[in-house]
Amino acid sequence: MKQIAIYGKGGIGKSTITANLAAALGCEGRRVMQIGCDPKQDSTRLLMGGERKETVLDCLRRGEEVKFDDIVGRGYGNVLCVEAGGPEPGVGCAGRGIMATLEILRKLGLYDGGLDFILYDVLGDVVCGGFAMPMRRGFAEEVYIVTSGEYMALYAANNICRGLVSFSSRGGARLAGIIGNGRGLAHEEKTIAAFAESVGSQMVAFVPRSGLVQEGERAGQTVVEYAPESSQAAVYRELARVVAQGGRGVLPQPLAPAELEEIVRRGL
Amino acid sequence: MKQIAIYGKGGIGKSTITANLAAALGCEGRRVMQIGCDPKQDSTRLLMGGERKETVLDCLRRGEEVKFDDIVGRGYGNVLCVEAGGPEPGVGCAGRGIMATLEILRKLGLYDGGLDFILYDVLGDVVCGGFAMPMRRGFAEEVYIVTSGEYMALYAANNICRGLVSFSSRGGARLAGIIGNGRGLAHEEKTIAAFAESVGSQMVAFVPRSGLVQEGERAGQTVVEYAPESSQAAVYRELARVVAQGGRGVLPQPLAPAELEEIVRRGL
Ligand SMILES: Nc1ncnc2c1ncn2[C@@H]1O[C@H](COP(=O)(O)OP(=O)(O)O)[C@@H](O)[C@H]1O
Ligand SMILES: Nc1ncnc2c1ncn2[C@@H]1O[C@H](COP(=O)(O)OP(=O)(O)O)[C@@H](O)[C@H]1O
Ligand code: SF4
Ligand SMILES: [Mg+2]
Ligand SMILES: [Mg+2]
Repeated sequence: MKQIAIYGKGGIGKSTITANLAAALGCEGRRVMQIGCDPKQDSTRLLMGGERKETVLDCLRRGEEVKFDDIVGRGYGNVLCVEAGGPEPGVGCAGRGIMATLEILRKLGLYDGGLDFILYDVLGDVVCGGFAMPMRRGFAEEVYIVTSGEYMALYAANNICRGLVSFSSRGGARLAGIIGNGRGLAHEEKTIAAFAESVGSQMVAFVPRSGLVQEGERAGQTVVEYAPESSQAAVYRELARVVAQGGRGVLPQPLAPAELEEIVRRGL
Repeated sequence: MKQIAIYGKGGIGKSTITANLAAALGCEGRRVMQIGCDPKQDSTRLLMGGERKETVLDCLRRGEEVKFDDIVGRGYGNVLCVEAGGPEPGVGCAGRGIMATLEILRKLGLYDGGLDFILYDVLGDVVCGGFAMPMRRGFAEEVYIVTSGEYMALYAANNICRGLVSFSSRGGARLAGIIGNGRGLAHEEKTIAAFAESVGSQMVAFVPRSGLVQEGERAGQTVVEYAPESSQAAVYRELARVVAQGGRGVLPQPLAPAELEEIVRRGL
C-alpha cells in the first residue's frame, strides 16, 4: 500500500488534480481511497457525483460512534472517499478534523491493507496542527506539491518543503515531486521546473489550464470521467502512471526568500 | 485609539492595502502602528524602505528579553512597524508568532495610549490559533476583509465572517466593511459588492488593479509614497478617510456554500 499526500496553497488545484489522479488509478483497477484534508470539504466532490456523506467532524459532533458507512463513500472508479471537514473558524485548531479523521480511519482498519493507494488532499497554506499530520511517520511516505508559476503559490510550496524538513528526522514523508498546474502565466512551466530543481526535486507533470475542468465540474465529474479521450485526461492518466511508480523521494532544500524571488523574476 | 484588523486570503493584497492605508494616515499626521500577522513577515516592507528589524519570533529565539528597538521600526509617514514572524513550518502552531507579539506589545505599553491607530495585517486562510487573536476582545474592534471577485477569495472572506461570529459573544471585533482588490475579472466590483451586502456589510472601497503597485514595490515603496498624485494613491487615501471614520461594525451573516456559489455564478 502506498500513501501519498498532495499539498499546495488553497485554491491552487489540489482537489482537481487528486480527484483526477484517483479516478485514473481507480479505472485501472487499483483500490484507492481519497481523504480530503481541507476545511473546504469538497476534495472528493467530483468523484461522488451528487452524493455527499457526512464529514468526519460533522459525524463526531453528533456524538455517536463513527461507522465506516457514515463517512466513507464509494465514488467513480470505485474510489473510497472521505472528508475530514472543518471546525467552526475560531473554535480550536483548524486542522483537528484531520487529526480526528486519521485516528478514526486507523480504528476502522483502513491502514491494515486492502488498499493500493491512500491519497491525502491537504491544505498547505499553514503546515501545522492537523495539516502537518499526513506528513508524519505512519501516514504519507511521499508528498507531491501542486503549484503554479505565481510567487504566492511557490512561496507556499517552499513553506511546505520546510515542513517536510521538520518531520524528516522523525521518519516523515519525502518530497516525490512538484506538480505544475497552469494559470496561464508566461514561462510558467519553466518557472515551476526551475523551482523544482532548486529544491532538489523535479516537476513530474505540468497540467495545462483547461476549460474541460470547469465543464466537468458543472457535470459534477472529473475530466477523466467527463472527457476520457481528451488530451487533458491523458495528462492526468500520465500523472497516475508517474505516481504509481513513484519512489524517488528526497529531502528538499527549501529556498531563502531572495532565491525564490530570483526564480520568479527570471520567469517574468 | 482605534484598533483595526485587515484579514483576507493569503496573496489577496492585504499588506499592499494596509501599508498604503498606514502611509496615508501617517502622512495626515496620525500616529499609526502596523503589525504584520502573517508568517510571510513582509507586511511592513513597503514602509521600511530597505531596513529590516528582527521579527518578534526571531527575537524570542535569541533567548534574550525583547526590547522596543529590537522589533519596532519607524517607517514612511512615521508609521511604527512590527512583524510577528513565523515559526518553522510543522513546529507548533503557525500563529504563535502573533500570540507572542501581542503579549510583548502589551508589556511594552503600546496599548496604553500614544497611538491613534493600530492596524493588524492578518493571514486569513485559517481563522484559528494566533490568527484569530486580533479578533478578540482587547485587540481589534473593527475588521475589514480584503477580497477579489474570485470564488477562493470570497470563500476565505466568508470563513473569516464565521470566525467573527465565533468571537462576537465574547466582545470580539465587528465587521466594518469589505475592501475589494481587483484581479481584473469581469463584473468583479459587482460580485464583491453583492457578497458584502449578502453578509450584511458593504464594500467600502474597490482598489483597482494597477501597475503602480509593482513599480512602487520595485522601489520598495507604497503607491502613496511612490506616486502620490496618481488616482491609485487617491483610492488609498479615500480608504484612509473611510477607515478613520469607521464605526459601523456589524455582526456578519456568513453564507451557506450554495449562496456563495450563486453570487459567483451571477458575476460570471
Ligand atoms: N488545470 C486547470 N484548468 C482550469 N481550471 C482549473 C484547473 N485546475 C483547477 N482549476 C480550477 O481552480 C479551482 C480551484 O481548484 P481546486 O482543485 O478546488 O483547488 P484546491 O483544492 O487546491 O483548493 C477550481 O474551481 C477549478 O475549477
Ligand atoms: N491593486 C493591485 N494591483 C496590482 N497588483 C497588486 C494589487 N494589490 C496587490 N497586488 C500584488 O499582489 C501581490 C500580493 O499582495 P500582498 O499585499 O503581498 O498580499 P497579501 O498580503 O494578502 O499576502 C503583491 O505582489 C502585489 O504586487
Ligand atoms: S496549529 Fe495551525 S491550524 Fe492549529 S490552531 Fe495553530 S495555526 Fe491553526
Ligand atoms: Mg481542495
Ligand atoms: Mg501580506
